[in-house]
Amino acid sequence: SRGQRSITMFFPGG
Amino acid sequence: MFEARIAQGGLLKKVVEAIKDLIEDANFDCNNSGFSLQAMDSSHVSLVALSLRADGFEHYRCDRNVSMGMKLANLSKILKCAGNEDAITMKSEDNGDTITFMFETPNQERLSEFDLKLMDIDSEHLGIPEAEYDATVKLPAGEFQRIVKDLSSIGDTVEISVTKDAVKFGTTGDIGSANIMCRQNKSVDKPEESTEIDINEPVALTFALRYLNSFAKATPLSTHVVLKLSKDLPIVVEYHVPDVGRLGFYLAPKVEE
Repeated sequence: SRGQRSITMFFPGG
Repeated sequence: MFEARIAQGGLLKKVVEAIKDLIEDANFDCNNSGFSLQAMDSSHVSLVALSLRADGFEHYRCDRNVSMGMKLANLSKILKCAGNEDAITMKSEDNGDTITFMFETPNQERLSEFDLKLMDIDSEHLGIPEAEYDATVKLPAGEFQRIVKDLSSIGDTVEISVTKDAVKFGTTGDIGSANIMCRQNKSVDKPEESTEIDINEPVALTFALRYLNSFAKATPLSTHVVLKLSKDLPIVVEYHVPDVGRLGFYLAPKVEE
């Protein structure tokens, strides 16, 4: 199965 | 105080219609250079980034930076009361707890005023890094909308793969599978029908169709949509509004578990 990643994994908090 | 007037009020209506089902509430940030918004959907899978430049408005004044929290459903209710051809003026006092929307018909015979209560919204601001993408695809916005809609009737996810001269959208589901290929086509009589591919590296990534369908609600904003893809990075789905700004959506890829 395929998992959905969170967008926060890619863009750091600013 | 903040005050901005846009003659094509329909544009503002389209922007809000494009994002209101994806994000519940958001802070609209205004400063000297323009009007912007960044917000994640409630599952934190996608991110919306809107920017409307100050010079895209007929009149724009922002004495100090303000952040105005609004529930998108409420903003949509109010903007639905504006005609597509109306000019819209937004106005808010510094530290005010409302924003006023003024709608003016083109013949200036009807002037309406709506006040929307502002809210305090805690929002996490993410830094979107500047990136060089493996592949950039520019295709007619209506075409992209149709592709993601059609594929949704077969599967839940789409694999988007880009090579030098074509972009392919593929899905698989219980009833079967589907593949749609769009070839690069720069030299068309009608520029609004062109498909352009700019590639450094062939790339293939899988995304949830549900989100892409939601992004495609921005179709009325622009003739073209720009897709930017890099291995293991979120896809960027961008709608440019000439002379005014851009609405960008970022969607995290699916991964093999």
